[in-house]
Amino acid sequence: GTRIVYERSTLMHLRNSP
Amino acid sequence: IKHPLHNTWVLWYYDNDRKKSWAENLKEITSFSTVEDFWSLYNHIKAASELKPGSDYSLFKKGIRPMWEDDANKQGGRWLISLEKRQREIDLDNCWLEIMLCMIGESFEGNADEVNGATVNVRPKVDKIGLWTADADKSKADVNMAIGRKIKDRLNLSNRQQIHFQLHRDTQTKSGSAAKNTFSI
Repeated sequence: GTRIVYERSTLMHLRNSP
Repeated sequence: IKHPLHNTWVLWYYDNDRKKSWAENLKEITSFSTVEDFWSLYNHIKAASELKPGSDYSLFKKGIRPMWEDDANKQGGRWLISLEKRQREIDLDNCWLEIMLCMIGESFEGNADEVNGATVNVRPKVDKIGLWTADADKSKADVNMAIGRKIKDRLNLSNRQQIHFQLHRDTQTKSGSAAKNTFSI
């Protein structure tokens, strides 16, 4: 199956989203 | 819509209450399976550097308990990152967060399924972060080495700052304070 991968930058970007 | 994670993760907290048994002191805090829920948890709890010495945080895949005895850990080992007390203010929280981001983001490429979880031990002199892998058998040496290299890369550790891979069964039977290092990079 496909793996759901997140780059560090994406995770950090999502930190601030409301 | 929340961003789903590949795995569901559980955060544990170990409180060093001498009046209680080890198992009683290990508490499951909560689980999460989205990026947003990770951040709301992370932003809500004390940072590792704020914990009283003797305490641990552990983040493990759902279904795996943060202990050697768990079936998923029995044959495994850990990459050990040691941080001096003076590094606690500067490096501990950043290192622990980076390790968690590596795990929840499945950053270990083809080896992500070999990663079970990680623990941060806050101790009086030396804090320790351990990333636990499922199988420390010689046949998996390249897998465990690749995981170790990824850790060094993501933590920006120089060649001088070594991390060590230890089999859990060596850590359990260690004499004195230092367990045998199977690899060091």
